[in-house]
Amino acid sequence: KKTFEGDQVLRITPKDEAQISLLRELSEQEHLGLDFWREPVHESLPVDVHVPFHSLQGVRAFLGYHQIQYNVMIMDVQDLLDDEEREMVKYRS
Amino acid sequence: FPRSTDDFVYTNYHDLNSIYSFMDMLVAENSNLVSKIVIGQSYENRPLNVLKFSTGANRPGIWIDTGIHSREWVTQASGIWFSKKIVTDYGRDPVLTDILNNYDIFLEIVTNPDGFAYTHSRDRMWRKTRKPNSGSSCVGVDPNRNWDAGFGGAGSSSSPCTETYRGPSAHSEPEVKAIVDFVKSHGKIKAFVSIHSYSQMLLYPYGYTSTPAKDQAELHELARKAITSLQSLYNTRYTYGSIISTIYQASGGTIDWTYNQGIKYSYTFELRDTGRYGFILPANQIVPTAEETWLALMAIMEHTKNNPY
Repeated sequence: KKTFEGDQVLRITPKDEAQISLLRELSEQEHLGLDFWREPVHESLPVDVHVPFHSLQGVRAFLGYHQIQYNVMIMDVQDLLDDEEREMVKYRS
Repeated sequence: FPRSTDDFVYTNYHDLNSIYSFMDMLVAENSNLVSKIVIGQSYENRPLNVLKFSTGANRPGIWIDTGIHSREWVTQASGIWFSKKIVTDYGRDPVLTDILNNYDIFLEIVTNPDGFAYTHSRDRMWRKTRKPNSGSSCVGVDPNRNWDAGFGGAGSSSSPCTETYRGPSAHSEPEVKAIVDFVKSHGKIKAFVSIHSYSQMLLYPYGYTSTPAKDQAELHELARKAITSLQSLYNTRYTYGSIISTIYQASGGTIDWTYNQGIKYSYTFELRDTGRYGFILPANQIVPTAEETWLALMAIMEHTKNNPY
């Protein structure tokens, strides 16, 4: 079963079309394993991206270097999924 | 397992077997109102079950589907709640009763059962179908890019390894083809609502083109009315508009195809996430999500009934 320990979901708020373009470039970096829950389309819409733990440092550095604002929407994806699983098990038992 | 649908826990997520058992139980308890029809089989040979709520023969229909993207668990959970709400309110709520005395409602709770089973067993974040792709190690097609409406255009991907892979051809996915065949053979579907999560939006065609739908003014006004109703419950913030103007260009989408088939009231929802959880909405949010969405669905269904075409 695939697990997501240490993975985070970042909510990114691009301020202009240039930052949107940068985020599109980021999304094309297949080796990072990013999963865009909300894609970079327009500066009026936030971008949510699920970042695997192994790519976190690189993605944060990229965002920081380009001064693209973001905050952590989900601190640890697996923690939330564990909570979800616990609720389901509690119901079953 | 609960002995009746009254005992079923609507405030929790359930796996595919539990949902299919729930559907059978609902049918057994309400055989005068609900039946189960199987419109096809998934790639992995799971039945594609649809609940039909009907009080008479040869009625026009209203279609609602949830769970075409398997990881959007709040949608399947909401579909379960809607089905119970329909049997509970029929005969009690005059508006729903009137709708059901004139229209059948079709509800497909798990539109992508292979993907949904996979989210429970292997990868909670799986979105697509589970059909292998020839010549690629990557599995699955985005069933919301697989419809014959601008198929292959911008806003979908030709790469099997992406989340928006459109598939080799329009309607290549059995989960999609089954709905296509059903809608065509029925011939009188008058409203079609496809429910996704997340980001709190109610959208109407088009996604593949910026050309406005010919009924855009009416669709927009009805969306406004539906969202006003939705927000009256918990004040959840929703936006609405055409797909291409509200989110992004997306080709091969469900409701673009249904609209082009002549189903005027074609809408797609993106349900609530409260801004913090994305696809991992906690189970205690299921019922509030379903309750508020139901109000919007009722607005769309009532308008459909009052505006025959």
